[in-house]
Amino acid sequence: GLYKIKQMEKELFKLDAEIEESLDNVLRM
Amino acid sequence: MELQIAILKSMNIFYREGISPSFNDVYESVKDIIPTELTSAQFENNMIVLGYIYKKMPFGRLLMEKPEITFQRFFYLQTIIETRKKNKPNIYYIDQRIIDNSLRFQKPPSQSVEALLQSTNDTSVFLYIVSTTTRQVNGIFTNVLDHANVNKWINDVVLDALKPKSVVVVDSNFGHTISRKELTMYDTKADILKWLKENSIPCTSNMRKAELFELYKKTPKKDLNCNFSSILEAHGHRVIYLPTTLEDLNPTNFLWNFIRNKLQSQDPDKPRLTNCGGVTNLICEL
Repeated sequence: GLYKIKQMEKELFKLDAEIEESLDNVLRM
Repeated sequence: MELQIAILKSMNIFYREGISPSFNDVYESVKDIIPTELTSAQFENNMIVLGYIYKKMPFGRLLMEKPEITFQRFFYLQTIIETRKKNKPNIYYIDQRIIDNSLRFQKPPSQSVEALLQSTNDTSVFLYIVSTTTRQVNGIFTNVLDHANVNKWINDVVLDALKPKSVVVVDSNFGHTISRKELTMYDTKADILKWLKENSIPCTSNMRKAELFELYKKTPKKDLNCNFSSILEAHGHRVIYLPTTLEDLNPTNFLWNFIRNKLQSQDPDKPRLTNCGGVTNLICEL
């Protein structure tokens, strides 16, 4: 259980960083 | 949480291509990532609950997550991930559950649970702290969930249980469930003085009751959260708040699923707290 939570935390963190970049691309349009 | 991750993945794909999707675009895209039984309308509602909005932009409307939710998530995840990297990190979770014969063990509603506890005799709240490292659980069953009780529990139990420089994770709405007893002019001077001191309002015992009550009246109550976090921080611990949209990242859910399953397996037709050894025993069993 805790292992899955740790994985999800890392996945979310990585995903958020990617979205921050891709959203900036849209906002610059 | 899987749905939430799938939504973020989908949003990322659209944004990378410079597209501002509609709710329905995301719905169709998410269905390719994970199977969902939600209708388009239910899905849209879920996204709204998660904080997605259409924001007016010079180029048109942009579907995006409210930045405050994104930022809250960032700070929570950054802290917890960094803490987990440490050698033997001391991470604790503070949580509360309603204990009654329904055996659903739900978290108390965001507003005060006072009315709920007063309306029935066989309902209480289990307030506890659990360590994910040592698996220790320290908790109390209480029928009065107010600031005084919570702060007493923090001072008498939690501070003893915590290892030095621990990180304590608490739900964002934890403070909202704790009721605050309002003082009146009929309370004693000692009670008013005690309240002012507990909330760090400068005053002395030489002051007259009228002056003290005036101070109480003038203190903005909305800023006075349950001060358990300042107590913990004063002892060198760090308190971080788990955003509402990340509740699935709280491992205490596993504990309650375990207890629910255990109760069901003992008496699947009519599980009752009294005929299965009680929740306390099950928690001890952990």
